[in-house]
Amino acid sequence: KQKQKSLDSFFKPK
Amino acid sequence: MFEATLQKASTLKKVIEAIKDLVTDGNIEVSETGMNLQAMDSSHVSLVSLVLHTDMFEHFRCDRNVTLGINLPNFAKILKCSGNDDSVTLKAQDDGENLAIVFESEGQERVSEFELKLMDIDAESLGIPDQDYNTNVKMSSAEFQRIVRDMTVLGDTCSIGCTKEGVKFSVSGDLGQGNITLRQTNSVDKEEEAVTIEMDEPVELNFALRYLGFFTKASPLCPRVTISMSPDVPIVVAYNVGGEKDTEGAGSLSFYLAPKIDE
Repeated sequence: KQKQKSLDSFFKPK
Repeated sequence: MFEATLQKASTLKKVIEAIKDLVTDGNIEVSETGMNLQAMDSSHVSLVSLVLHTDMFEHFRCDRNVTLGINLPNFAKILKCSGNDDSVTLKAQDDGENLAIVFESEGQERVSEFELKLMDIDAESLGIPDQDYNTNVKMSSAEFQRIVRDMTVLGDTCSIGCTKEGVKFSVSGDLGQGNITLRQTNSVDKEEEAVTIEMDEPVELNFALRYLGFFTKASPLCPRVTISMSPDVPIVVAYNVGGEKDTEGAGSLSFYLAPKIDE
């Protein structure tokens, strides 16, 4: 089973 | 105030058409370097980054930085009113509530003026790490669109694997499975159809086809697409805007998509 990662874990707010 | 004229309204129309289904509301930041938009889709899985440099505009004036909060589907509706060879001029006052959009036909015998209500959009800007990718694949944007469409017939997740020999798209679902491999081809008759792969190490990642499908709506912008991947980071699907083939355009439309990982 695969889980969709969120972009929040890669790109942080400036 | 801000005022900018683009010789081809069709370029702006294609850009907005390409992102309006993924992102509903977005802030276009206007500064002396050009126009930028960065927005995530509502589920925070993908991100759109649009950069339009001043050199792609016939005329560009921006006295003070302005943020244009835009409902993209509504902007697209207005842009559809432009003729194929019309120019478009965008105008906004510093604290204005509207974006003025003027289309002019080539011979200037037809002028159409519209106003789009601007919105206050609360969106935080994200820092995208400036990184080198392990793998960069350049291919025909129409071919990429076709592959994504074909993969969608079989499932909702596509594996994209890349080796020096080629790039392989694989899918499996309830009715079966399929894969399409494109070999690296430097010597094809049509330059636009060439597949070029620059890579350090083989990489394979899984992505939601639904989002890749959204990204391919940008295909009319550019005959070439660049797909960049590194292990365990978002894929980048990038199109040049206002440029030719895969040469550096005066703008770019890049889509980022977080991978799916095994639980």
